[in-house]
Amino acid sequence: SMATASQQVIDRMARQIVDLLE
Amino acid sequence: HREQVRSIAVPVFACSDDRPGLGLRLTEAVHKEIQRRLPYRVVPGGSADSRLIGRVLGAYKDVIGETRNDDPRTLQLQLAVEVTWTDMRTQKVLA
Repeated sequence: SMATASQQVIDRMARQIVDLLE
Repeated sequence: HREQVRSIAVPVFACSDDRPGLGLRLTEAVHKEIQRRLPYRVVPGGSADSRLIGRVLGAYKDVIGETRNDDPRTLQLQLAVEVTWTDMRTQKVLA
């Protein structure tokens, strides 16, 4: 669904942000 | 210096885009990701020894593919986000 797809984008962005903290 | 960081505060990201809840949803996803991957405790602002401040600068949704009836079929969502991670004891920017 659209909501699921946008959540995937949000989760991917969260992973990229946390990459910076490693 | 990162080895000395034990806790991190991640306040709700500001969001200049008007999509409802986007800043909050992204912040919750970052909380989960930190807890899953890093040894830092996520704690409320005042007591943390580091702080991650985030801001959603923009969210852009485009149609990149259509059906033969011109209905949207493939959409692209792009997010632009700025984050700053600061050591609250030294005020040094860590990332």
